[in-house]
Amino acid sequence: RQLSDEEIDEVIEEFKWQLVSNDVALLAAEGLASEIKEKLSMVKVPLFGNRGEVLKPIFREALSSVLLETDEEQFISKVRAAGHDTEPFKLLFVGPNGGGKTTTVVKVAKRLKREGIPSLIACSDTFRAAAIEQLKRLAETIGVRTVSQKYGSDPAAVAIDAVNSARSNRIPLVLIDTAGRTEVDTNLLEEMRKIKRVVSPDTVIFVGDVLTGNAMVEQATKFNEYVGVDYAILTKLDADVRGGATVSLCFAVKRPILFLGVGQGLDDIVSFKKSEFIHRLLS
Amino acid sequence: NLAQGIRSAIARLISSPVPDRQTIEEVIRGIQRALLLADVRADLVKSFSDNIRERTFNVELPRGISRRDHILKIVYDELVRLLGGERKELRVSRTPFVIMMVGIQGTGKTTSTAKLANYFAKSGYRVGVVVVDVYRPAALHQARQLLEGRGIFVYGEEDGQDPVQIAKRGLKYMSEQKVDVVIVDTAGRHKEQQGLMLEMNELYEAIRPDSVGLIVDATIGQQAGQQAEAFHRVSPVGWIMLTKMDTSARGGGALAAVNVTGAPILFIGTGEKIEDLERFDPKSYVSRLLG
Ligand SMILES: Nc1nc2c(ncn2[C@@H]2O[C@H](COP(=O)(O)OP(=O)(O)OP(=O)(O)O)[C@@H](O)[C@H]2O)c(=O)[nH]1
Ligand SMILES: Nc1nc2c(ncn2[C@@H]2O[C@H](COP(=O)(O)OP(=O)(O)OP(=O)(O)O)[C@@H](O)[C@H]2O)c(=O)[nH]1
Ligand SMILES: [Mg+2]
Ligand SMILES: [Mg+2]
Repeated sequence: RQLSDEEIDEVIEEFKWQLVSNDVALLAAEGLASEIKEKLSMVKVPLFGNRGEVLKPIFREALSSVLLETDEEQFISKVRAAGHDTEPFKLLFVGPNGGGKTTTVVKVAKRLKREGIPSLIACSDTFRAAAIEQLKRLAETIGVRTVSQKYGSDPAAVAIDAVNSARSNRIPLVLIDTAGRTEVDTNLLEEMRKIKRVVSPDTVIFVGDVLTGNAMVEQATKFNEYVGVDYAILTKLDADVRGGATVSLCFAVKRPILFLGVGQGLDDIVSFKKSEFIHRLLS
Repeated sequence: NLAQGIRSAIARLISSPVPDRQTIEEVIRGIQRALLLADVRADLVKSFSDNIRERTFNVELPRGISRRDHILKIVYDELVRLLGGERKELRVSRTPFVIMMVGIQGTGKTTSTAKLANYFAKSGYRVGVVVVDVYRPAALHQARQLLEGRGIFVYGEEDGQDPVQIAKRGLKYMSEQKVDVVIVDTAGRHKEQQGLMLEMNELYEAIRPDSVGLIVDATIGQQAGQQAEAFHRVSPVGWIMLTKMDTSARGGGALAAVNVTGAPILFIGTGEKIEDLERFDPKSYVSRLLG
C-alpha cells in the first residue's frame, strides 16, 4: 500500500532527525528531506511489518546523489600532466580558522611527492603568529621547500614569488597556504578574492573541519561565492565523527570532496568513499 | 464584515487562556528549528521541547501576551537558567593561581591563552604562560609572538618531549618569578586519541590546576557534548570558553558541553586579536541562540 500523508511527514521528520544527530546541517537535512518527499508519495510499503526495507534505499539514494567523490587517480594525473607545461600548476588552499589548512597543504605535498611530483609551498599566511615557522617546520620534515616573506607582507606577493621561483627552478607544482578567515569578515573575504585574482590558481581547495555544524553551509557558500571552490578537503575525521558535515558542504556548494584528513601525521590523508559514509549516516 | 471577523477570530485565538494544541506545536516547532540551526544537540532540543510543551499546557496564558511570546519567554528564561543565570567570574582565589587550557585541535587554545593572560595582566596581576604542547610545530613560537612586549612571562622548552616535566619546571620558574596567575597551554586532542587523553590526565594530576578551562569552537556541531565529556573525565572542567563567536555560528554546541560538565561558560572569543575576549553573558547568548 502507499504511505499516507501523515506517514510521509513522520518518515521525513525521522530522516531529518537522523541526519541532524549525525552532524548534517539542518538546512541540508531539510533540503534532502524535501527532495525525497515525492519519492515517498509514490512508494509502496508492505501491508504489515517493516517498511524500512523500502525506505532505506530511498534515503541512501538521496545521500548518494548529494555526496560527490573525486577520482584520486584522475586528479593526480591532471596535476602530473600540467607539470609538463612551462607554467607551474597552482593549488590555492583556503578555509576557516583552525580547520587544518597548513597541515593539509603539507599532507597533499607529501602525497604528490610520493607520486613523483615535486612541489614548492608558498607561506601566504602572513598574519597569524608563527604561521610561517609552523609551515616551514612541517615542510622541512618532508624535504619540500617553502617560499616566504616577512609577517605583514602581501599574501599574493608571496604566492607570486613562489610561482616565479618554481618556474625558474622547473618545479611543476606550487601549493599556496593562506590565513584562516571567517565567512562573515568581508575584508578578509575580499583579500582572499584578491589573492585569487592576482595568482590565478589552477585549483582552489577549501579546507574545513568535519566537526563543524550548521556553520558549514554558510562557510562553504561564502568561500565559494568569493573565490569559487573546486574541491573540498575535510579534516579531523579521526575524532569519531559521523561526517555529516560532508553532506552539508556538498549540499551547499555541490563540489566534490578531494581528500579527508584523518589525523595529525603527514600520512593521515585518505580519499573520500561515499558508500561507507552513507552507511554510517543511516545507521 | 469578513476582515473584522477574521481579525477578531485571530485575537480570540492569541489571547485565549486555554492552550491551543496546534498553536503551541507550531511555536515549539519554530523554537526547535532555531535551536537546531544554532547547533544545540538534537536530543537536548527534543527533551527541552517536551519539557516546554508540558509546561505550557498546564499554564494559563497571562493577559496581554500572545501564545508565541509567552512560550518564547518560558524558553528564554529556561535557557538562561540552564546557563547559570547571570555572568560568572573567574576568581583568582589564591596565588599562584594555575589555569590549564584544554580542548580539541584548532579550537583556539593558544590564542585564548594569550587573550586570557592579557586580560589578567590588564587587571594588575603578574602573569605567566607555560607551553606544554610538544607536538605542534612552533607552538612555543606562537605563544611568544602573541605575547611579545606585554610583560607576560612565557616558559616553554624548544625541543621538549615530556609535557609533564615541562609543566613542573615551568611552574617552578613561575613561582620563582613570583607570578600570580599561570596559564598552561596544552596540545589539542580529541576523545579518540587514547594516549593523549591519558597524557591529559597525567598533566592534571601533576599540575593540580586551580581551574581547567575547556576551549570550545562555537562552530562545532553535534559532537560538542561527547568530546566535552571525554575531557571532563580526564581533567575535571571548571569553565568553558566559546571561541570564534565572530562567525555565523551561534554556539549552541556549548549547551551540551555545559550540560555534561556542569561548568559555566565564562568567556567568548570574538576574533583573532588579543583584545578579542569578552565575558560571557547568558542573556545575549540566548537571544542570539533563539535567532
Ligand atoms: N586530529 C586531527 N587533527 C588535525 C587534522 N588536521 C589538522 N589537525 C590539527 O588541527 C590543528 C590546526 O591545524 P592547522 O593546520 O594549523 O590549521 P589551519 O587551518 O592552518 O589554522 P589557521 O592557519 O590558524 O587558520 C593542528 O593541531 C593540527 O595538527 C586531522 O585530520 N586530524
Ligand atoms: N575568528 C576567530 N578566530 C580565532 C578565535 N580564536 C582563535 N582563532 C583562530 O583560530 C586558529 C586556531 O587558533 P589556535 O590558538 O592556534 O588554536 P589551538 O587550539 O591552540 O590549536 P592547536 O594547538 O593546534 O590545537 C587561529 O587562526 C586563530 O587565530 C576567535 O575567537 N575568532
Ligand atoms: Mg594555517
Ligand atoms: Mg595551540
